[in-house]
Amino acid sequence: AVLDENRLDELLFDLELALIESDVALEVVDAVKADVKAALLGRSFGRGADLSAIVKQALRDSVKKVFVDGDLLEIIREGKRPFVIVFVGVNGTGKTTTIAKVARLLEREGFSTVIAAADTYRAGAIEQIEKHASNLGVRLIKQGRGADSAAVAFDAIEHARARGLDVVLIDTAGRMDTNVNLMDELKKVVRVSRPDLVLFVGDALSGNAVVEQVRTFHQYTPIDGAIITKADADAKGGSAISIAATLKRPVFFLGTGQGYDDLQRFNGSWFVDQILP
Amino acid sequence: KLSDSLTGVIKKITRAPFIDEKLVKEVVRDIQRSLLVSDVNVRLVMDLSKRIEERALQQKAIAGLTKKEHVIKVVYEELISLLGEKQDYHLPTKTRVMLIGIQGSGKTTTSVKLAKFFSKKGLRPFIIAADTYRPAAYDQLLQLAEKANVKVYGEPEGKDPVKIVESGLEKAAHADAVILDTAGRHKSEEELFREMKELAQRFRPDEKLLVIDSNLGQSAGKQAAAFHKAIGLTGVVLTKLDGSAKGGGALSAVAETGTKIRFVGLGEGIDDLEIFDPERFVSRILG
Ligand SMILES: Nc1nc2c(ncn2[C@@H]2O[C@H](COP(=O)(O)OP(=O)(O)OP(=O)(O)O)[C@@H](O)[C@H]2O)c(=O)[nH]1
Ligand SMILES: Nc1nc2c(ncn2[C@@H]2O[C@H](COP(=O)(O)OP(=O)(O)OP(=O)(O)O)[C@@H](O)[C@H]2O)c(=O)[nH]1
Ligand SMILES: [Mg+2]
Ligand SMILES: [Mg+2]
Repeated sequence: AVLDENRLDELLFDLELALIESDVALEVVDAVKADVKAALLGRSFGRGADLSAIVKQALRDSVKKVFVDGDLLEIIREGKRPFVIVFVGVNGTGKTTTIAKVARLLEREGFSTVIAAADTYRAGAIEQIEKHASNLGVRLIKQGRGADSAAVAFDAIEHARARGLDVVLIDTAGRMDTNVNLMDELKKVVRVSRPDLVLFVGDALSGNAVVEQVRTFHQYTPIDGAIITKADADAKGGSAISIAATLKRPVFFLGTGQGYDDLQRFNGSWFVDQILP
Repeated sequence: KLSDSLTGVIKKITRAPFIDEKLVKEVVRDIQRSLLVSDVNVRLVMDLSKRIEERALQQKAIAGLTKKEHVIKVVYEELISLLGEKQDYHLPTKTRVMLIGIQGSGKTTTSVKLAKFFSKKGLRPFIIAADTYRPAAYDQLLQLAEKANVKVYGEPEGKDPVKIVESGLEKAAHADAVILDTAGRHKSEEELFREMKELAQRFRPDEKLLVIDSNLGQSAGKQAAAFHKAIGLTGVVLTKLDGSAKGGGALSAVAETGTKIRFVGLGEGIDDLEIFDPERFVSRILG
């Protein structure tokens, strides 16, 4: 029997719903569906074929293709010194906490690390990351609240260079992609720090807005990868798929809690199997 | 892009010489997409679509409206009916407001915005800083509160939020509006939910407001329901509506808790708080 469009749409409907309910952005669902249709439409299957299983597997494969593999530790190992990473994203997604987790991981892997308190804007931001740095025993470079964010970043990089440290982690203020002034400021921070990686920190709980956010951030400063936080909050985390599909760069880690060890290496295949079991 | 999609829908309706079943179905499908892109819950979108379709096809259009204008009107009305009319925040002479919500949703910032709102209305505010987990949570609140000229009680090294609430209530004896800022938590963190219940018992709030990030997607309904089941919510504050997110998740939060959205956050500043306007909210979703 030849698989026609109506039958295929029928078989895809519930799966589409599962993706949308898992917070995969609508345009990403459309793209994945188009991919499956291109692969299966007009093909003929034997009479005993389990069409719904075939379609489901095709959809799984199509979603898995969205992910680019990447090993952050390897990239850092082979990178220049000091290796500079800037963390960016909208307000409250977990950038500062994620930097603390990454610092813990790097120290454990034998990399010497310095953190730049370059969120010079938000109330309590410097104090927050200062406490993390002190808990971790990691050096922090800061200036006063209201200082030039790019200057703090530059300061930290110079410090790392002078002391032969391996990695500089730069915290930035959360900002809305709709705020042109703040997006311009971010562009300047990145231009001054000339980082090896700019990582977008996204929230596993967020929905469709991530697509536009990632696109806009990427326009202002090329994004090299992402970390998805709050994966412990019982959300399917489809935003990871939306971000990966939009960026075409690796999702390096999942944040799975508020502790320093709550960071696990992202596995796209396992992730998709959770959403489409 | 969202407004393009609905302009497309309007063009379809206004260019069509008369409305028929096929056109209505097409219009509904376009509206479904607008709703889903705004993070409205999938089940809610399905229910809404069925009702919109039935009303559009069966109801007689109101005199003076073309059948086409009737369809658009139906969509608006269905969404507004979920949210209720715009209502000024009912101000008592004394009140205790507890803020709860998921990590990073905007509770601490909102507590100061609310304090400023209350003081503009002639109520003397006081904030109790009961987040004992987040590093420098007290510093953050102090710095924000200083701008709003509002008193704060907190214990920078404090480990017991219940004790902080008790001491805070004593210090807040002369205040009219006492606001309790709490640590972020989500429904899978049982211990934190237990703590939240205990805080609610000690604080005895008149208002329990769930602070929701407008970026929150399809899990909004389930999370709101869990908070509601734990301590009973009296309202919702929807933050970060100054960003790209449309806040459609808030519709489920309202549906699951039988409460209303009281305020919206439109920025990081202490003045960036407004009374919720359902018509503006819906127009933004429908583009
Ligand atoms: N449950 C959970 N909470 C997290 C995770 N990552 C961060 N958080 C919490 O989310 C809240 C916000 O984290 P921050 O690190 O301050 O977020 P941010 O992006 O730096 O925020 P801004 O700088 O204000 O934009 C804090 O309460 C964190 O503890 C995670 O993986 N799981
Ligand atoms: N643009 C914008 N940012 C907001 C709004 N409300 C809060 N924020 C920002 O969102 C981030 C998180 O706000 P917080 O007040 O720390 O959130 P919280 O819920 O107290 O976080 P936890 O205590 O860690 O759970 C901060 O960067 C705030 O400045 C808003 O309405 N618009
Ligand atoms: Mg931060
Ligand atoms: Mg807080």
